[in-house]
Amino acid sequence: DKKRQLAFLMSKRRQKRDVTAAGYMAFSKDVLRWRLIGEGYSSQLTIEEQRYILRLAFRMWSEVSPLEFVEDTWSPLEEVDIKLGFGTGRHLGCNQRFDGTGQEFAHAWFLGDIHFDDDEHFTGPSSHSGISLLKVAVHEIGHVLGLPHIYRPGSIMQPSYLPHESSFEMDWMDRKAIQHLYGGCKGRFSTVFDWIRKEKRPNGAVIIRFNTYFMRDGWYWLYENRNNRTRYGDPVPMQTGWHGIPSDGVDAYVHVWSRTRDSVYFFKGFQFWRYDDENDRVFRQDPEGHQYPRLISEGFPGIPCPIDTAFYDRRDSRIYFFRRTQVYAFSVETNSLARGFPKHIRDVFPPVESRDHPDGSIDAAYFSYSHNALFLLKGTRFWRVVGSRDRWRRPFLPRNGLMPHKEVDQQWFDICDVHPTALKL
Amino acid sequence: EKLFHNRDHSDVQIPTSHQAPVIKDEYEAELFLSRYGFIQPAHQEEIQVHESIQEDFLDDLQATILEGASVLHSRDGGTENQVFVSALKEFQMVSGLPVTGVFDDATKDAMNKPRCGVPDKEMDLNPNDAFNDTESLLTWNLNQSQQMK
Repeated sequence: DKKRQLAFLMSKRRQKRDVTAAGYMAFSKDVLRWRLIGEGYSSQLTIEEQRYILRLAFRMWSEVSPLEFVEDTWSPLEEVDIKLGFGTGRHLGCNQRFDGTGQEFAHAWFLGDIHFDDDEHFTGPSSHSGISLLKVAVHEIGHVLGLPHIYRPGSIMQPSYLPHESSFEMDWMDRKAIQHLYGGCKGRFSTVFDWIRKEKRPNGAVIIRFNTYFMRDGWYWLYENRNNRTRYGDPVPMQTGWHGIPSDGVDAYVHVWSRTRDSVYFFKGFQFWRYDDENDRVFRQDPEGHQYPRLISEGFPGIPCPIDTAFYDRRDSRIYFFRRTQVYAFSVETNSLARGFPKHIRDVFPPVESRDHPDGSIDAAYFSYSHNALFLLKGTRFWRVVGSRDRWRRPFLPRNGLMPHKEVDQQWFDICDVHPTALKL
Repeated sequence: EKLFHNRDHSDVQIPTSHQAPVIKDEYEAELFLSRYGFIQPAHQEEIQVHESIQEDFLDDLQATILEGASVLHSRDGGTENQVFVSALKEFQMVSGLPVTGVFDDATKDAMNKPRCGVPDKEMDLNPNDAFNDTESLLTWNLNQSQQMK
């Protein structure tokens, strides 16, 4: 009877897992629930500290994989996917006894439980002594998700514990290991842009820097081009970094930048805002006396709303607005719609390969200073716009043509959602 | 409580009974290598039944496997010693140590370092049996227990 009962419980839990497309055993759902069980609290840290560290550990995996984790303190225990607890010696009904202080500090079971040896001196992230609970938790969660030990220096899945480093993060290979099991992170974006920063050196010289931002609904990521990843700890809620912008996101970002103009606009619905870089928030009233938010129809006569996206083309001083299959070119010099517009998107941006075209409803038009190229993003794909260098090498390419599409996550890596409850830890 | 005197508890004293046994000789090293999968147990019919096997097999399965491995080591010094040396070399290699095949001080230190309890290599109890799911494992152990009786 005991065997039958145990086998029944095991088979129920085994249903949570399936063979992935890659042929590996892994969780078969995207949102996993976890709980630090009440009888398994550590005697060394406060309960809140323990829960915070575990929330952070789960979030770190969420930031590099399509998995989301939510702390579940209310459901029946058998519905919780991953249970965690601290114990010493014989603990928590586990058949693998802990050995006391030293050597084994934790273990994890493939079906989802993680046990920490409370005879070890676990400490919080800010401590430089003891054993980092965060580091151990990230490691053990890796096992629960299906990763084995990895002997590569720098891997979070090394079996032996290395003392506190100033910070530890998931490196490229660890990310690819988990993505080999669960796939990469895909999704549409509301807008993508390079934000220009001007810094004045002591000698008076002005340095231009830029940062790349991806926005999706109410949160955003800073993308570090040189590191091929997002900033550690992202995504961040919109209101954290962009004050006065609608908290549920925007439709478009435009930076009008010429010798005589330097204005940044965010568009949402029927309105737009101008951003005050000096004070790091939107203008309530700009130096020209305009109050914000302002109607798009007032600021950009002839442009319909809502728009899908927009970008500023420095070559002809026009803002190109996209709405469904139409493109509207707006001259900032004359403050009016350019002659001949609107035009069909295929006419303005013809396909290089005839069947490979987004055909409208663009999510984001993004000029990248890093790539020195304009990209149109739609869904999980992007098309690069033919530039002058392309046409110099291959004159047969159409002007403003769209190169064959590629996948966004093969150009900009690891832009992953986290569970909404994990946005603020 | 665990005794301490400093404000930051940095001098907390761990009773000896709560300290993990230090690995200091080849026998304990062999247990370590077995525990973490560097030494695979022999086929089940070759594992000698040890007196400490109890009916509560879930609790002592680990001990059974380790004891079986240690019996394996001592039964035929030549062959089993090669198994031990081979496993030791593998551990040294993955740990970034000089691959000597000798249980030296560096290897001893590495074995005594804090580490995760998950085996580095899956233990294949019997290559001919599907021990990858717990149901089969439970069945095997129940049969063993009944056979002993």
